[in-house]
Amino acid sequence: YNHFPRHLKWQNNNVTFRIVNYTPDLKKSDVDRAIRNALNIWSDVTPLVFKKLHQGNADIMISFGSQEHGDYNPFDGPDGLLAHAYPPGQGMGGDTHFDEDEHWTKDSSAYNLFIVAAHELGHALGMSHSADAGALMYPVYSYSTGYLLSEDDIEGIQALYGGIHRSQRSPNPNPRKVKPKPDAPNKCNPMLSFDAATELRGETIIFKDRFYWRLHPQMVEPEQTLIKSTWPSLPNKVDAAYENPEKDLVIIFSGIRMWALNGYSLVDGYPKYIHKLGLPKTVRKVDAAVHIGDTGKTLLFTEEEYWSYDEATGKMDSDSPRSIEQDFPGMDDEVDAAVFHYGHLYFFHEHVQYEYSYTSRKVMRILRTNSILNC
Amino acid sequence: LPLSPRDRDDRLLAEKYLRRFYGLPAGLQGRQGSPVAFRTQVEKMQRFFKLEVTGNLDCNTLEVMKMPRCGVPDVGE
Repeated sequence: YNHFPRHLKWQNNNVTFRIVNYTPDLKKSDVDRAIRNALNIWSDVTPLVFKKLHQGNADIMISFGSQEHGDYNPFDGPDGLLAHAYPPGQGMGGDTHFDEDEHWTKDSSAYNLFIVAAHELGHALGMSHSADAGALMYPVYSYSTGYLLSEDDIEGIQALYGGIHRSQRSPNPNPRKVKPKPDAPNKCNPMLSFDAATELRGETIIFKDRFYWRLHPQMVEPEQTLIKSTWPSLPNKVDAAYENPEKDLVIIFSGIRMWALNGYSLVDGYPKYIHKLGLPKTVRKVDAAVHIGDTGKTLLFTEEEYWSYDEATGKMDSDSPRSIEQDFPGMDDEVDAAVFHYGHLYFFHEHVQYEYSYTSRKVMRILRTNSILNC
Repeated sequence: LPLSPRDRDDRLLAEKYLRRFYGLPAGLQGRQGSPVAFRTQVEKMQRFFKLEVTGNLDCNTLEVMKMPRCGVPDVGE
């Protein structure tokens, strides 16, 4: 997290706000609720108390305007700049402006006013931008569901105003209310494990928590992105994934459901149940999946066993499930993720990666999981 | 080589982005600022977004610059 220089903050925990005008995109009550909920996000974790004024000058003056709107800091029409706010202080300090040329919504169909307001009001309280891609104070817009603040955000705002005083805590707090999102995983953490890994048209995609890393052969630095900022309808956690290059599809598994991607686009007709592949109903999760181009088979790993799915016939091989330990000597652990490169399988389990020769059926090398991320 | 129109647009977009969010000093009216300052600010932006720090306007960097975002600068006053 970052603060503004000199850690600018309101000197008094009672902060006033006023909504000066409204966007025609939403009902007035919807705007009121979005702003109030956005303020509550911050007051739930600090001693701050927000009081609404209906006239006169409030600490935080909230308004909608387009292009040049009175502060010599013009907006730029649709997209691009969505809103901005000023750090705590007299006059324009704390004031929060939304670009009226955007389309403001209550859902994910356009820019969600609640999410943008929560971010901007973070500025109005003294938070600057965070470099954590999963933080609310990250500068790029992304739609997300569930609790908005990450641990990084909460740490930052409490560094300015402190936490909630015991006397202020409500007698029966709603456990679902304050549930901070974990920080973005650090790719060079030596103990890093993966949730899933797959190829995608020559790139390698690695899933971990709410994020994925995208490795491109010509790019040294993997790019970390929120899953939902690319695929809003995918869940926040992926269990397994594989690419079937013949069909130009990537299949993504989460729980008992699976999705298909063609390139980066979700294929219609998904999600489907994983049992459509022939997995029994007792299988509730696929740990890892990998397509072996040489045989046309896709291996689906579940706990100590794996299933072999024949892509050409669309059927599971009759001798499935088989024992991982038996068919892959040396691999006596569960598999978190797997990819297939030039005749070698790469099994990932916790912080260890096994380079496995598929033809000679033996472990060739043992590496650290995140060596694939150039760590 | 002269810049292609597309490169010129990307350069202008990048300069505007870096001036607004990373404090790139404005060059003389209508003329480009110093290449060193430009490169330094590109690196600063790439470091902030955990992109590969190249100082060049590669496609990943331009892609982030074109994303919808908040209008508050990412660094400094």
